[in-house]
Amino acid sequence: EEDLERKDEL
Amino acid sequence: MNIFRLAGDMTHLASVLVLLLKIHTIKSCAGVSLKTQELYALVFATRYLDIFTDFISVYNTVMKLIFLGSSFSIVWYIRRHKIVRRSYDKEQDTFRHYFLVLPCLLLALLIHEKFTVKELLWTFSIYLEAVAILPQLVLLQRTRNIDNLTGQYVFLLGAYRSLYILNWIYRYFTERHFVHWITWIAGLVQTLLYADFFYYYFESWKNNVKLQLPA
Repeated sequence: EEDLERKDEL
Repeated sequence: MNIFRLAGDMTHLASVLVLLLKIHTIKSCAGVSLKTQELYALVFATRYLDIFTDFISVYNTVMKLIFLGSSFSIVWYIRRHKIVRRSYDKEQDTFRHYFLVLPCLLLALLIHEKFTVKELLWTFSIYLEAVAILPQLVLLQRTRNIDNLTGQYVFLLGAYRSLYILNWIYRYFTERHFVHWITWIAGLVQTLLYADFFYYYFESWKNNVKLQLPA
């Protein structure tokens, strides 16, 4: 599964 | 998004704007490390490949474009702008790129979450970002005379990293969210690199004297 929070971080 | 994360993003944005403002208005890049700026351009280019594949939010996309655009334009200014490039002190900015890039590549190949191109590039960018400030810190130590804007640029970058750490701690306590340990360690290393600079920055601010790093 994908870590959406990680993707959101810059 | 919590307050630490937002404040972190804003200080990051401010750091880039301070640097662009300095270069654009004073037409000087004295004290700025081209090596660090090129490493950041590489960090953003490898990390933000997902703007082509995933949409997260308008905020996320806009910020990514700003960081990509600003890092590449700073590199362009220092390398190509006919006035700015004259103020670049090549003799002092001698840190070798490969000295940081190769170990980070190797580390990303050895330690990662998934073995895919996108994931490896993301991991590489996390490792590289942690150490990309080193040429700039070395340059500051060499030039001794640090102008206000360069000092503020490095201070804001360090503040951004510290706020990201607070953001992860906050998220752990409020959401029970674990940031992956790769991100944690790289983030901690990156923040610790600023510790020395912070010490002298606050000392100079407290005593109201010009910032100077010891040789």
